[in-house]
Amino acid sequence: EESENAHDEL
Amino acid sequence: MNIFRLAGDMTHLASVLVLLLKIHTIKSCAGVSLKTQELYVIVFATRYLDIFTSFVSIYNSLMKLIFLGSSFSIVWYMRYHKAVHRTYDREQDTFRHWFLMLPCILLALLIHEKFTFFEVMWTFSLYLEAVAILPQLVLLQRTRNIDNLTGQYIFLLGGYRGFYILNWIYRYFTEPHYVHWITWISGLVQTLLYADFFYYYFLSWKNNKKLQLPA
Repeated sequence: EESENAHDEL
Repeated sequence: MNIFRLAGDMTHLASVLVLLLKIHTIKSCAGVSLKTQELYVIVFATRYLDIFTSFVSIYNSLMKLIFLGSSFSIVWYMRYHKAVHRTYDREQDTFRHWFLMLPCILLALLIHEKFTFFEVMWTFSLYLEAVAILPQLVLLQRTRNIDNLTGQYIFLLGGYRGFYILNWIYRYFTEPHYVHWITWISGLVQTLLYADFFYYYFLSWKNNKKLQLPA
């Protein structure tokens, strides 16, 4: 889950 | 989405619009590094590989398309549009792509969060974005003749990075499990590269003088 939320940035 | 992230994205968008304005309406790319623009094409193409496979929001997908489309069109203009190409400082813009890309490829293969194709490409794009501005900064040093739009373009681009740092600090304190060292360190390196430029930009703004970098 941790690396998922980094990918919501551009 | 917090206010810092939005401000960062909007400054990024503004920087691209300023550059497109210069190229499209004035038909000039003087002082703009084609090397940096080509590196940005590679940055966005490798980072947004997931554009069709992972959906975050309409906002995100739209912005990805804008950044991909604008970077491709800027490179197209500089290479193939006759009037624009004529204004390109080819002799001064001599930075080698591979000199920046190779270390970033190696680093992404060695240091990443997960060893998957998408994740390594994503990490590579972070490292490359951190240094992609270097050919542009070198070109500025060499030409020293900086027009307002080019100065504003780089100022906005640096501003975008600054806002992203504030966004990370905000997210770190408001979201559990939000720890991304690779993104943070490469983002910090990228922002620091602008420090010198910012210093002279503010100096010229304060003294109401034309921006000039020291030799």
